[in-house]
Amino acid sequence: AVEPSSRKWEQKQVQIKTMEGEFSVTMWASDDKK
Amino acid sequence: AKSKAGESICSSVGRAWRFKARILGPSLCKMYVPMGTCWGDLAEGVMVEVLNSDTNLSTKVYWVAGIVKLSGFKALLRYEGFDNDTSRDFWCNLCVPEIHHVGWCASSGKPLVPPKSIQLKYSNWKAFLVKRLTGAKTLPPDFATKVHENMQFPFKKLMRVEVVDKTHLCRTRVALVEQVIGGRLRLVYEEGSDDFWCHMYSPLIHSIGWSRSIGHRFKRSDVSKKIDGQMDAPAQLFAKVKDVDQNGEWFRDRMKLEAIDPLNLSAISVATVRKVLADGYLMIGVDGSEVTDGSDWFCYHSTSPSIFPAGFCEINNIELTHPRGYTKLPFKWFDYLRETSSIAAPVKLFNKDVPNHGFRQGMKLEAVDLMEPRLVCVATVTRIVHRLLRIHFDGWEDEYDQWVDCQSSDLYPVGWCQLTGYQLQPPAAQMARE
Repeated sequence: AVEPSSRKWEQKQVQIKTMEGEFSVTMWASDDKK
Repeated sequence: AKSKAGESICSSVGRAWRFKARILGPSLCKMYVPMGTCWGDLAEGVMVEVLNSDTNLSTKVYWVAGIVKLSGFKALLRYEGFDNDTSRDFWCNLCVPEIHHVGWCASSGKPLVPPKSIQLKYSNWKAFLVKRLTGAKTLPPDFATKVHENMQFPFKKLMRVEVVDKTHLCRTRVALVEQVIGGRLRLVYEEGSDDFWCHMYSPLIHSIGWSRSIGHRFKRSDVSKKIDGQMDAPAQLFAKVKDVDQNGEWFRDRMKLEAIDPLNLSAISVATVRKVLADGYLMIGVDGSEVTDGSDWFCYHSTSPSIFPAGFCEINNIELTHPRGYTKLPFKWFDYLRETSSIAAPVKLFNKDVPNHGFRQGMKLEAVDLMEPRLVCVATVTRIVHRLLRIHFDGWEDEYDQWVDCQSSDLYPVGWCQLTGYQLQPPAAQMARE
């Protein structure tokens, strides 16, 4: 994935739960701390 | 019935108040809208977890949706899996509790369930979600907390403020905060039961002692003792104005200018500086006013975006309202200045900042009817002149349009009323049809 232009965004491991089970994906979420 | 009925019955005092409220309404910028500072994180393509309304299950289940379009606080969402099928797109206010960041369901122990109309479209939803979500954006995990924090306002019931006296626009008096909704305050005069609404950052309200500090007229209160619980609102809660240097070339009494007419917010009128106050404040009067005692003068800060140098309207192709009774038409500033032995306020003294506001003609918003400031109405931007917006109230005649600054605290994005719990006035035609 290409990093979005805003440096406030950071990569996060996000947990997903479906009827078939749980898994994780890497997504971008903005971070206030930066 | 909005300002229409109000206009037909209004007294000169009422008109004067409406005029005052309208003219001083525009103030601060969109940053004061809840979530204004963090809204930039949101854009088309951002993924959320949202209630799945396309299911036969008896329990609440959720599914992933992407933002297709943003309009104010509202987003057009499409459930993942519908690809280019727009038939199930739906609008949702992003700040409501039903909207979550991706990952919320797992942390809350709730499984994601695809909408039943596409349930059979993919045999492996896990693989689908991994492909769709990897590298995509979602809301920050603390989004709901941010929404909550942004809905907290520092003004509290029983706080005392100085506010313009609606029976004498040229002076202020003390009022108490009675109610706070979305940063808008219902103020009740300390001596009396009259109330009115304005935003907490409206230039109409000030901290106790402001009038004395700048030389503004003030109606002294006969209330000798504060009731328990009352307190003066701290000065730091109020909107700040720019510091100005009044030592050099500055506004002087009798200088002429153009100003949004407080008695007719649809118009910009020929006006005069009547009194120069401290800290950059000016008392302004509209030329040709029938009131001779100055009771309809109104206070503007010199940096106000609602006052303009002579010639502003002509340059920008806006009809300038000439002084009542002035018959030498078409109005020419050169002749008028000569006839009245006056001079125009120097152009360099006016606020010429034009923020990159992003408003475009035709955009919808929720706007305060400054003639009746408790009403927030469905409205449209119909004209833009630099930072000045012409606001049309949907369903109402053009004569009720208002000139409003782009950074006014009386303009809100679509969905603001829903978010704050403030009642939204629908377009007039819809109102008639209920």
